[in-house]
Amino acid sequence: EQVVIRGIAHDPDVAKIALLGVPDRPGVASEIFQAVGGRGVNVRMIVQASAEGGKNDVTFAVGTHDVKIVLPVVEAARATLGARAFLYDPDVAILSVVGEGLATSAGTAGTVFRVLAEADVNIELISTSSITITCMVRQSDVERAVRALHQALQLEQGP
Amino acid sequence: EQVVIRGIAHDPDVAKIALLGVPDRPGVASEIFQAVGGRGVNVRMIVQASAEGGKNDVTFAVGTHDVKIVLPVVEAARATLGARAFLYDPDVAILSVVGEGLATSAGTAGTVFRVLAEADVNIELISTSSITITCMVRQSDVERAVRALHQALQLEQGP
Ligand SMILES: C[C@@H](O)[C@H](N)C(=O)O
Ligand SMILES: C[C@@H](O)[C@H](N)C(=O)O
Repeated sequence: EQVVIRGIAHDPDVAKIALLGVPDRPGVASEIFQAVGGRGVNVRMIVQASAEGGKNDVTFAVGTHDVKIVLPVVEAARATLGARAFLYDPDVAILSVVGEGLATSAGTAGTVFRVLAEADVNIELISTSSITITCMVRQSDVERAVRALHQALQLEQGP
Repeated sequence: EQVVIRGIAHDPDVAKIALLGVPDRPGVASEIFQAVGGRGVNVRMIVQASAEGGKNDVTFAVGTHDVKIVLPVVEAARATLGARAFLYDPDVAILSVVGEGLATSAGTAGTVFRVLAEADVNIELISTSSITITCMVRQSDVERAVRALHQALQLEQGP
């Protein structure tokens, strides 16, 4: 099946925010992102892995310019939900490989991750679907990561 | 900015697999997904949140029919990487809301999560990008979740 890579996007002007130890029950993700969205903030990436012991962490990325709006919203959500803590890390970047048939291509995620590994880029967050492979990396690594991806994926796509 | 929702996709015939406690260093995601991809397995969703103490968990979904191929590959990766454990949960489903401008729409993720909350669907994993909002839920919840999303999103999009 044809894998079509439409493009590689990246943005160094983002920050990571996470709410740690939220209750794992319906309505929690809704509360957080309705509050954030209600302030007109665009959420660029959301990652939530499996809950443990009835608690989970919810991690997301927003544009650097939105941080001052989001932090008080997140602190309010933390208090309302009884979450243990929130985490804020501005020194990050996101990169995305967008295509069609990514999930039906057995190899694309492995290829993207191999290229990043060969460029000595540590992958901090991963969020994929059938259309997009999105990674969060250190801000200082993203340009090197994107150059490596352009080179490798171009070679594989042919002239 | 116009939010265009292209569709709602779902698949009840998936399983969740996770490698727990992998080392947080370049090459680990590459090792796992090159091995899985190398067996021709399509990875439907990958979620990885932040590492702690030099370790991380890597969670992904594959089609039910691919589980027998993937489990030995994952066990081999677990041993190679020195990961603490792997987790396998077949009783899950994935649903995706696909559109344009999702990340530039401040509200779409909150809306999707609100609709799921109102349908009393617990959201187990979340993976989003600018184009897709993907959630993993209990298999027994997915039909109700998808019906609720179709109803709610149709109303918001107008006639
Ligand atoms: C943690 C959060 O995602 C919760 N499970 C919810 O459904 O909202
Ligand atoms: C855990 C895994 O994603 C690792 N950080 C890597 O870069 O491969």
